[in-house]
Amino acid sequence: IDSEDDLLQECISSAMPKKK
Amino acid sequence: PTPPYLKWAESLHSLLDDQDGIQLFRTFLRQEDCADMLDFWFACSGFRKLESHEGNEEKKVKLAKAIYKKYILDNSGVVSRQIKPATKSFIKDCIGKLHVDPAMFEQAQTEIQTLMEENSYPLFLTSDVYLEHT
Repeated sequence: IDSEDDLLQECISSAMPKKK
Repeated sequence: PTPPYLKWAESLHSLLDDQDGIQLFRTFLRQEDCADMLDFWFACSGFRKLESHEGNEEKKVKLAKAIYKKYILDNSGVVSRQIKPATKSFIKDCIGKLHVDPAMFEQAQTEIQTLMEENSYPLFLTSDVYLEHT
């Protein structure tokens, strides 16, 4: 479960814009 | 220069292109109990990014399953309730056949995006959260 959540979190973060 | 909060009012896309804008929009959506819509939207974008890389099939399948389980499987969830039954069936089929298609979440993402554009986003621009920030 944890690793699934981590994977999901990583995926969401990867789509976020980078700090300007 | 245009202050960021004015840019956020131009379009949903401008808002979602700015970290601070996303954070404030999330605060608003949390109050409305629908922050999952935003996370789902980004998860779909992240999935598509992963799809454009070669290899890593196992990771893609695992991620597709994780997105499905968290946002779509439970019909009472805020994301699941807004996605058309046909769209959900399509995603379920892809997962069942272990066929992770780059486009498998695209329709669902569009449906959620339309809803945010027509509903949550205009509400956000007149919300206390946004107005206090400005």
